[in-house]
Amino acid sequence: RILPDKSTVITVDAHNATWHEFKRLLDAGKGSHVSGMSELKTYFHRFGYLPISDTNFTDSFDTQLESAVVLYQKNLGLSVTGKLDSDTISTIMSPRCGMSDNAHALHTTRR
Amino acid sequence: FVYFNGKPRWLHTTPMTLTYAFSPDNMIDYMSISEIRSVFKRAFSRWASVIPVNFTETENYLSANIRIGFYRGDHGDGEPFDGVLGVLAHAFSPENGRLHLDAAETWTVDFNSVKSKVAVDLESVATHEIGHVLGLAHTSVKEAVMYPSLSPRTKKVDLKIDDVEGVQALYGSNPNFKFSSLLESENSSNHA
Repeated sequence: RILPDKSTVITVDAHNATWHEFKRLLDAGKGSHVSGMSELKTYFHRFGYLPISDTNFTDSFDTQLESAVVLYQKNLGLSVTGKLDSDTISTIMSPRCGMSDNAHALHTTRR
Repeated sequence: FVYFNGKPRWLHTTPMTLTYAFSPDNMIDYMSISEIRSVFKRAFSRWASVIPVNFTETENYLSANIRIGFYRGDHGDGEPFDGVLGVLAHAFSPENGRLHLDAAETWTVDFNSVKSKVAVDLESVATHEIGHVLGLAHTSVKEAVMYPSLSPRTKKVDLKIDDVEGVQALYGSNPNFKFSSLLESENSSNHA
């Protein structure tokens, strides 16, 4: 039996399967309520954007999430819209380093 | 560039030598150890070319300053890996020295021979994580090595001005390093 080449077996998108679901949140902004928003909050909490002790997140795009999105967009060099635009969603879905983005105290700019 | 809280750095005497070793029990089997050693040697040498720090491989894993390994899922440091893509690797700030890569990734050094859509360039991730080991946190400069995300089948191994200025502010400059060469290479890549 001829087995398919390894490269043809893998059908995973070029983004993480877990984070792939964030695609459905495209264009969501403050006040919206979309199933799966709580997972995005978990993502932001993990990477240092939602420093909330209560991790029982809801699916509402609330003020805290908006602040997290703005901070994320600033930290990742994206246009700051406060919304889940395509650039932001695409960056969120990209594979990344597991270090938190908010373990820093000193932001320094080039002279 | 950005530093961790408290701006931690390695405090060895100058000229500084940091040793690194690979975990004898936590490696991947589809890349040879010599291939992995070459990848990390190149990654360390990039940082060593800009700061007065030497990196030397040692066989003694437990006593090495920097300890490198490939791990799956929950591996005991409170930062479990998540399978294919997602989180690729993580490292700890100075002077912890742990550098962990997600064993579930399709690591490669050659995209011509590995056709998987989810293949990840080991050298790019190694170079990024060494930056953390040295004391750099994530930058917002997309072109820089210390930017937090990396798409599959993408190579980003050359240090950019943001990376160099950040690490040199911690350790000083390698006397043989010339900023002009970096500017020239950035300009030529921008034109390309």
